Amino acid sequence: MPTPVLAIHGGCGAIPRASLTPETNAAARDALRRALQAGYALLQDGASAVDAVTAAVQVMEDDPVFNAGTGAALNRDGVHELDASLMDGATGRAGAVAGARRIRNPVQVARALAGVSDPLLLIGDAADAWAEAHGFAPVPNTHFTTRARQDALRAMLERETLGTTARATEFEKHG
Amino acid sequence: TVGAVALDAHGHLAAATSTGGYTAKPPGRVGDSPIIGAGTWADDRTCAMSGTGKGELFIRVAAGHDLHARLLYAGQTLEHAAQDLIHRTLQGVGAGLCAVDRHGNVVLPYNTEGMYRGFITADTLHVAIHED
Repeated sequence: MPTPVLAIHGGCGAIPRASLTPETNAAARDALRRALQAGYALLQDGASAVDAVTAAVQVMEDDPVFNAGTGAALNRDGVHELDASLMDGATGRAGAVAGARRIRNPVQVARALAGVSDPLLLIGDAADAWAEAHGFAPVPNTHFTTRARQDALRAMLERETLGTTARATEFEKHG
Repeated sequence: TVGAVALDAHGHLAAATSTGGYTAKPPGRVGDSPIIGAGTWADDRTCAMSGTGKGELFIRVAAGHDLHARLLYAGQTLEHAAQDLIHRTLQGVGAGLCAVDRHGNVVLPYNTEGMYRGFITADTLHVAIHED
């Protein structure tokens, strides 16, 4: 019997070491630990890898430290458009949503789509509508907004005006 | 972007990815995260992976399926395949991933200044941001 393993990432646009405050450092590490523990607790109880990755990603979606779910980046119109997917290695089944605006935890809907396998990928309003029709309560788009992401959008649009977009930091681009 | 990969006690693999894209992206832009075979992949014969970084490049090189194919057809180790994908194929663009193979080996390569990351086994919980 294999020994369960869970690995996660919270994005490669990490805050530069020189700009990382002790508070942000602690918050990020705490969120990573909680995500790992949430998923691994399921694995230790004999749950599936699908259950584990869903739980781990959901913790990070709900934490404003990361660019997913609450705390997601804003598009140039000031709107959150969320993408998510899940794939089950045992069956090859997969599910995904793109451009969703009202799904609180997109990974949960991706998982539900993997369960039906057709459709596999839904976009925009169709993704939101399918989620709501399958019992996922919608949230307003502003549910995902944080001050940091509003500041980042303002900074990026200003960089476009000034022609300095190429010098944007990973944090400005991806949070 | 956030992602997770797992190997369960039954020997099955899974991967999931979720993201808000990037700041000031054009409305309607779709990145690699929801594209199966680009930003997310899982196959019990090889590995599970979740990517983070410049999504357009992940799509163009079919990064997730590329990693899988290196293990399945070329017999590469997960470590070798993932490092080559991030540091050679995706060199010059911000990219990272987490992956686990069917034996339970974990890799967390990235080519940016830092990547929020971690892994957990029965006796280890490790989290990191930069090269620490």
